[in-house]
Amino acid sequence: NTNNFDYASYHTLEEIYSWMDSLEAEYPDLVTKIQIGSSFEGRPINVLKFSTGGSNRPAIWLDSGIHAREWITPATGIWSAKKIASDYGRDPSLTAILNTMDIFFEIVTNPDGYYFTHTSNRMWRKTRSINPGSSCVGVDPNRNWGAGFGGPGTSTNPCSETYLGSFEHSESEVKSIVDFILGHGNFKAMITIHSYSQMLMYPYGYTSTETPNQQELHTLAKSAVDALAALHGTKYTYGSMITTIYPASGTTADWGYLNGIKYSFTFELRDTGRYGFLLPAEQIIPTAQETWLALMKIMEHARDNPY
Amino acid sequence: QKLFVGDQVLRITASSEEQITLLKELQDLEHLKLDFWREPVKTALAVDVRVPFAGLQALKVFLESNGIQYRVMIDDVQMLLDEEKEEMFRSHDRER
Repeated sequence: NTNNFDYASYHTLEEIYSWMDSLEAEYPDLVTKIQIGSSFEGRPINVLKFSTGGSNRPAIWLDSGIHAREWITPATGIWSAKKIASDYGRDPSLTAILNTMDIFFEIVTNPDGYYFTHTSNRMWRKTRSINPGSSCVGVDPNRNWGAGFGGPGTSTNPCSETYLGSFEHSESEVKSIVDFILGHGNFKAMITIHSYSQMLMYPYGYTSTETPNQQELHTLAKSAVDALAALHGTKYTYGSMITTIYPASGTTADWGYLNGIKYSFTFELRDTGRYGFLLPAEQIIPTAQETWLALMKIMEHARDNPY
Repeated sequence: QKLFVGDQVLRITASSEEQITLLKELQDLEHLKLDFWREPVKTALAVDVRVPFAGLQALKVFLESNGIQYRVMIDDVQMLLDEEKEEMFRSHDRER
């Protein structure tokens, strides 16, 4: 039962997958679990679809947990997904979003890596795929997308944490999303959630060229981080990836934008400057609550500005 | 289960491009087994790096001898992991 689930604690992959089944069972008219692929080690890659009907409606993509050790991101994802389900019909703005758009939420984007952080190495970041000719395992799934693939900010060394992989979309965790989104064909927003630098960024990461939508994305990012800060005072920086953090090629947000999804963003959730990836569980709810306000700003904007 | 006893996370603040370059060179020294949580990019952004216990002294000497400022962000990674694990066990035991 998702009402009795402890949202203020970190959970194993098994618990999260079980929670997904519960959410689907409790909100059968709104939530459907879809398996869009399998991980390298054969785990299902699950997405929660929130839909009130209609076929191939414009859609919003959310994902968390692509870097395994960023536990706060799936924890925030779980809370947010429950919020979507429980607020539909109660919160007028969210209800209006779901009456015109579908939301797809991939809570654990890197299930093998997440499992590995619980069983073997809490600090693991990458996928768990084997690299031929190397004893080092895994690819950075946020360098593996077909968006400036192999450009600045990636490593060709399989032992590096930013190893890009042998070719674009080599990771089934990435390819599954690519195939799903391109197959769907009507995504209007794509938000990928990382931690822990307190940033909200839009494309590009692989080039310093500004996107044609720079002004709109910048204004939207500002309104999102303002909304976020209003709750607990958490200060985010915002801007294009390359100017705000560093050059990074082959990223999710750039791929989304280059494939026609204008409202493409990447979050870096809160950091107290003390814990990094080991954010205490007591901060899960405040993190999720403030993030939700920013997510809503972006989703509302996508709803109100069809293209 | 990999243990991180005595590993620290350092928050490094570079004050010049030269120092950024020195930090970038550290990334190539695989024997130190440094885990960059935030990579050296520009002076405005702090660098966070998890340092295995065995390499702590060497890295701190390197930073201090090059005048690069740092502070210990996490004193013992394993202690935090133990707390995290305890918290998860407590959560399991809690009555739903």
